[in-house]
Amino acid sequence: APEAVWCPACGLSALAPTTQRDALIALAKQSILSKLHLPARPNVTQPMPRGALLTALRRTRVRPVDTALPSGIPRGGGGGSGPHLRSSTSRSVRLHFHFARELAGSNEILQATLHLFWAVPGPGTHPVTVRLLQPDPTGLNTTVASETRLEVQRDGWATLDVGRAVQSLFGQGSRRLTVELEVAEDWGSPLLAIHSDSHRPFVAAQARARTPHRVQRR
Amino acid sequence: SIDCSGDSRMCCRKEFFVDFKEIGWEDWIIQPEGYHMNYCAGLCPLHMAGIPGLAASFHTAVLNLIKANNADAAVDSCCVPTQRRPLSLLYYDRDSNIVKTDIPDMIVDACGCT
Repeated sequence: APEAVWCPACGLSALAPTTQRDALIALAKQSILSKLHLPARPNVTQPMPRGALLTALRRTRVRPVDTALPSGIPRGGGGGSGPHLRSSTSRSVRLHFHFARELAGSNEILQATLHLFWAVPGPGTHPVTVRLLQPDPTGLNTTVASETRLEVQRDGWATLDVGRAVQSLFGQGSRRLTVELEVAEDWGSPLLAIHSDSHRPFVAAQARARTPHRVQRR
Repeated sequence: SIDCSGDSRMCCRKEFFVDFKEIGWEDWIIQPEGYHMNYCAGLCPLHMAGIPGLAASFHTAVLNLIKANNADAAVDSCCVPTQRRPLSLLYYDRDSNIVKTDIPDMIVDACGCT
């Protein structure tokens, strides 16, 4: 529109979303090819199997000092604040948050937020998958209640809304929220700072006592 | 800097991820899986001018300049990248060699008003 303030990226917003997407993808292709001084994308005749190639690359890359979690991690407290670490493999770690009985009792959870402090291993973007697990009806296994993929770029706190998951747990009579974090192989353990109290993951929940239903008399 | 969300009209950073598999490039680009082609968009009204990353001192200087030279003489400022980083690519070139290249300033991390 003539009165709109002109600037390079404003024109994009006037396009229909699909046209906008196509325009951006065409721009990305052209930008990468021109920066690589390629007239067109190369036609690879016999690519190596991707898995074998990535394994070989991992082997060639100097592995960072394994940042396995120190063994003496203090056990998490109750009250839904400190996590218990269990079954952590090199790629993933599980945090168990136990909520105090009085919170899980006759309260309505208004909101609940998971706070995680990331300590990234180096520059760039590090993908992390955060899964909220809940016990299945038998209570023997866990099922994935929700999965969120994050791109972590720098150290610092990140928050995730876990309100719905906590409400459904309480609805099932459970008082334990299990969070699984999965990272790429070469990240080691994502929550390096977990053993320092000031950076331990925690869940902040806001609840309201359920007022007994008042019967409205007409 | 601000990431664009919903209908924010002020200068902000729009995230846009190009998945190489979706565009059929995953056979020749080995790593990474995609390219964060973020870009800057939004309005830079005068009072926002000169705030790349909210540099207060520069902001004040610009405001004084505008007052000194009466506002309507000042040109519009624009929403541009203020922080960028390289895109590291591992790919097959035309001779099927595996090449690793870092292309500078390809990923926009932050936007601000000129």
